[in-house]
Amino acid sequence: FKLKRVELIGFKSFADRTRLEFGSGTAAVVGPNGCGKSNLGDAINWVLGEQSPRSLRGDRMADLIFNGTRLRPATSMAEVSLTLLDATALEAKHPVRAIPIAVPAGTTSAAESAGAATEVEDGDVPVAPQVPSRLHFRDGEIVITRRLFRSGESEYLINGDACRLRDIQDLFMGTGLGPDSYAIIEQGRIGQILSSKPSDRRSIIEEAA
Amino acid sequence: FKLKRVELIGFKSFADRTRLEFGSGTAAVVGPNGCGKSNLGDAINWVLGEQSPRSLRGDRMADLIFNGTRLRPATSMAEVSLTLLDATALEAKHPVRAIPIAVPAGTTSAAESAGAATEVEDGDVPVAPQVPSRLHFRDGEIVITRRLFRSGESEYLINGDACRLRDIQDLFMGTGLGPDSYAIIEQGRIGQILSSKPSDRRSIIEEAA
Amino acid sequence: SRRQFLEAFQAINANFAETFRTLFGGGVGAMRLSDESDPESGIDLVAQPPGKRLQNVLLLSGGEKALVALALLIAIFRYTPSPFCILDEVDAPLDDSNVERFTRMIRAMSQTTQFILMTHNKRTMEICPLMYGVTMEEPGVSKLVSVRFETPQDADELPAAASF
Amino acid sequence: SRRQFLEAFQAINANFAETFRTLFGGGVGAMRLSDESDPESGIDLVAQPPGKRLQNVLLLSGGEKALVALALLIAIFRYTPSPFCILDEVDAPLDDSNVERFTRMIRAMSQTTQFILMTHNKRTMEICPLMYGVTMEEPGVSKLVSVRFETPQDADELPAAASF
Ligand SMILES: Nc1ncnc2c1ncn2[C@@H]1O[C@H](COP(=O)(O)OP(=O)(O)OP(=O)(O)O)[C@@H](O)[C@H]1O
Ligand SMILES: Nc1ncnc2c1ncn2[C@@H]1O[C@H](COP(=O)(O)OP(=O)(O)OP(=O)(O)O)[C@@H](O)[C@H]1O
Ligand SMILES: [Mg+2]
Ligand SMILES: [Mg+2]
Repeated sequence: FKLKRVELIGFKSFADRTRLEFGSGTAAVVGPNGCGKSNLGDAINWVLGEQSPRSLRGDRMADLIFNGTRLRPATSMAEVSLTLLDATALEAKHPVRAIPIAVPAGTTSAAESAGAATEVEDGDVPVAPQVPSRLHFRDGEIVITRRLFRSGESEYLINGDACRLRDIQDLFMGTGLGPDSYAIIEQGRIGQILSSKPSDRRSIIEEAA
Repeated sequence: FKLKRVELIGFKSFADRTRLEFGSGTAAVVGPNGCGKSNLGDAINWVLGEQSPRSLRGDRMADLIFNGTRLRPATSMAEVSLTLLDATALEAKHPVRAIPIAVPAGTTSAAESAGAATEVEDGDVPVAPQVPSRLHFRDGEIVITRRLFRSGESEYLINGDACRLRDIQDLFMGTGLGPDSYAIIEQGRIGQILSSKPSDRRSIIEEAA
Repeated sequence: SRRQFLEAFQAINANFAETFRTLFGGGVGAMRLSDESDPESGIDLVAQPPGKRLQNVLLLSGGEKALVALALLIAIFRYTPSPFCILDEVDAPLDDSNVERFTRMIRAMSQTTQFILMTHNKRTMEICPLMYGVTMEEPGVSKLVSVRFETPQDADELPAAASF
Repeated sequence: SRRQFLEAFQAINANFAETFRTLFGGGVGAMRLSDESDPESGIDLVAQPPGKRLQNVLLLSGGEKALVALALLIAIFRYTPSPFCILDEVDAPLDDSNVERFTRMIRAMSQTTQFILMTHNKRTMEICPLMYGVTMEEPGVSKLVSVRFETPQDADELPAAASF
């Protein structure tokens, strides 16, 4: 994988749709205190599957949705998409689609729903996405999206298809990415590897093995 | 009180006798990573009565004694003295003496021993201090000293007289100084007041009251 | 006693509102009793940087958290001056404009409280009339090099031995 | 499996010894199994900066701890390259000469791993071909200003809007 793009809307202080393109070199993120740099790191940690609000510096998951300023109302959805480049294996597993569809929360993974008709459970109401997504899917790219609504519901999507958290975690198995990954060092936590328990250090090496 | 001088010998990386004089203005302590800046802060925290090795970034109290380098052997004692200026009350309580005497560990406070003969308990063996102390006591000054020996014994002294930890704590009651004082912010802990429990915050305000 | 606590709480709270405004250049900072009816109640902190909504202090950024903590500390010192105060690299998370506000505040407080600041930041060094350099010329052994200069511009003429 | 773990442990340990030497300019860094005879044993870290005695990692300074953690992280990356790595102000506790060594290491690793560095340090910005400025011109709302420059000296010509 190579990281190509991050897009966020309604996530913490990023009220408007914001897009960061990455090249192959190192990128610096700079700005005054409190402007939103660490919020970007939280967004990437969240879309990779982070489940604990505490690890995202909040009390509840709703703290992740833009909660307004003096001049702007709070929004009702937070969405983050990660576009990764991977010319190899992924093509076969997730056929690329042109338009993302909103699928009832809790459905099975994209690969399964592409093959067989899904059983509609009681109470499934399709939730229309808040904003028409401008994501485009190209060959060799994979786009992972996570949405959270004020109601507490959250959706995961791979290339526009609803999927489960497990599907996203499977994608990143063995690459060191994923929630609590050693590849994401949050602010003030660089010394944590040293003060953690010896058994925690072992699990970091096991993950890399 | 006003802080006038700090003297240390054998405390952490300060193998040789080192003296810092303070004037009335702000003092900066600068230097490369690992040179000993935070060790100075630990020394002041320790002489004010800090009992927990963990708060001094060690595992055991013996970690506070200089443990040698490739070219130097470890020392067997750590000593830190704090000289404070206070023209008022203190004069009456601790008569100023010319020379510090080594008193058996565990004796009563200086004021008591000056008045009445102390009962000698079993096994009291006077411990000669490692180095003849060059402390001079002047009017309006009070010198607090703490020593730790490899054997684990520690001594507290006020103006050269052996005393108990309680005596030092009594001196600083109500000034905000003392172990775990809000007036000493260790490296990396400035945000701790915010993440501590509401009841801990209350005890900080109670101490200041 | 309870009366003493409440008196201290109110006075420090008034100081905190002021030091918060000075360090953030505006906004609102306050202490609240978690439970007004409980005489032993804990204390919550609320902070609202200028232009932002009132939020849980956990959501603040690294630099904002350091400023709130410093504002509270100075508010306590204004009520019960402490003979001295040691701040070990508290300026590390701050950007240049917040270091400026921090050093201005320290300078104003240095009449009543003696500060000892461990720092790597040159702007912070500039406000200190006294500077101690700690070196390890002999590996593993700390030695002090003292430099006293009255006006900050002397800093440039620091003897080479003490330059870090 | 156990064999896989031991193989990874040994390879990463060899990397760690090397990255430690590079970041500290000498000395010894190593991982040790807390209990050799226990197949599920935890891992201890030993660090010995140049010229110092071998000590418990807790006694290291703030800057030294950051360097040890970075050395271990890079040692893991050399064994299992991760697609990208986010480091949020890890250079804050480092003095100038250690920032230099840190940025040299990142530059060397950027062939295999993509780094995203949140920083306030101008020396760190200089090694980044791409720089995103985050501003809050509208209070409470983050906006991005992107500046891409190929060679670091362009940094001085940053548009005023993005200067921080
Ligand atoms: N749900 C939310 N809605 C709106 N704003 C939010 C939300 N969550 C956090 N914020 C704001 O984001 C700001 C913190 O941003 P962040 O931690 O990214 O700053 P930073 O750029 O990393 O600063 P520093 O340099 O101090 O580390 C806070 O001031 C907070 O008010
Ligand atoms: N008992 C001891 N004997 C000898 N050296 C010690 C002892 N305890 C700690 N040290 C040394 O002191 C050093 C740490 O010093 P300190 O934490 O004061 O550095 P610092 O100047 O604050 O650095 P930084 O800028 O990184 O925070 C360590 O390298 C450690 O080896
Ligand atoms: Mg931050
Ligand atoms: Mg330090």
